[in-house]
Amino acid sequence: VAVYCAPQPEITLQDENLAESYLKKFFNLTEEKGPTSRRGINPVTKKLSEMQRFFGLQITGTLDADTVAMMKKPRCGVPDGNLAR
Amino acid sequence: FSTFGRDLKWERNSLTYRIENYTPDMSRSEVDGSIEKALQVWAKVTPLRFTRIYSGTADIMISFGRQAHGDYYPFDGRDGTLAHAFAPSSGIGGDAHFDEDETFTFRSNSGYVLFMVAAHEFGHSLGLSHSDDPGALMYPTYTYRNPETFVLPKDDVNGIQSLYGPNPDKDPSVVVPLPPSTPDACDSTMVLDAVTTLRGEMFFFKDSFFWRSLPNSRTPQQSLITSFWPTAPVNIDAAFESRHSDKIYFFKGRRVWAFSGYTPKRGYPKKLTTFGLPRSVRKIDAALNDVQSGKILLFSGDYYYSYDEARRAMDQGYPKRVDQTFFGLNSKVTAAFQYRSFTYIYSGPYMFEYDLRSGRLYRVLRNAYFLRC
Repeated sequence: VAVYCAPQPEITLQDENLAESYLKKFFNLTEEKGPTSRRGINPVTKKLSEMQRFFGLQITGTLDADTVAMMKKPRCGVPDGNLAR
Repeated sequence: FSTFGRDLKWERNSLTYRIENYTPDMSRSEVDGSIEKALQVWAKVTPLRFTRIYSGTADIMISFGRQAHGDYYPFDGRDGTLAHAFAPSSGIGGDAHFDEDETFTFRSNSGYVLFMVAAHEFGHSLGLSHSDDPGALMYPTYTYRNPETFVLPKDDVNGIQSLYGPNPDKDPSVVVPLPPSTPDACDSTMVLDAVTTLRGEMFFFKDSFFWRSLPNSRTPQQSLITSFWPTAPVNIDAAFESRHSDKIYFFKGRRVWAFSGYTPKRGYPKKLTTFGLPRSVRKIDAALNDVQSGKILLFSGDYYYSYDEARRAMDQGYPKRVDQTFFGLNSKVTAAFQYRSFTYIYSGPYMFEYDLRSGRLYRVLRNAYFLRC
């Protein structure tokens, strides 16, 4: 069976920095300090899943090409979801 | 849609606005016109009315600034964040700020259409937060739309009217275009415009939208066609993927567009005759690429044609009647594609699964079989 898949572009360090800044700005990612950060789900994973759910992307909690592409789209500066309130 | 909460709305319907400064990208009258038109988008569907003032403090103060510009939310240079606005309240509430590092335009898509950006931001100024409906004006990302033909989508009308109610002054003699609503993958009566594969994924087209169904994802991602293919038409007639040339083709009326992934191919759109179709064919209803034979089947009315991609010529003996080859298919073909060696022919909300070699019909399925709700 020949499966044709687009070569997925690598996720660069620049993409990771973009993602962190994006999630802080629009999805209220905060610097987790102290005991909470050692317990439970990684905050970046949680916020990434939240963003992927909002934009109808595949909810993986990890940074992939589609998620980075969505983060690079020009947009409004008002945060998404509950943070806006 | 979503709002900032019921307490964050204006308690009166007459609001003032003031344009504090201008962008050098456009003439002053173009900026004035874009801002006025953007406010009227919301006035048309609510009791809200807007009056411009030229001094003092207005409810909605409008300004252009770059980087740190006086609030706690600095802009970020070109692209990225285009503008922001604040929910209804006193002081900075209702104000809208536009990033001067962007290129704003009156109507061309060589920059960001100020009218479109402003109409979105004024949604925030009036109490709307972001919508996750990809067709909504209040969707967070920017998509070019023609300001001359723009009609506020249904989702946004529902949102703003949940805060302020409908426009009491609607003139019954004036016919207003229905607000476009975003097609719903769960609508079992929906008739898709076109279906195709693209590099291992499935794409379903309807009106201005498409769904992208990833192999191991539960729900397909819905987007505006023009947010991925800005030069492509909407309301397309047909689409197919050529694995041989790694191109996807869109058909609408007598024209054909071609893209490699999302990149437009030079020299397109071309005419239908490019695929050997006679001039008498004014449009096609569906297209599919038979991977095994390299033939492109083009459906038009009760007939279909076979185009040999390698020879770049129409095969002899065509057109043939659809019901001659596809047993049980007695209604209009609306879309077609191949997936894992099966051929799927859509007719209305039904999908007929065939083996193209034998012409055998295996199953009659619904849209939801591939396009999960």
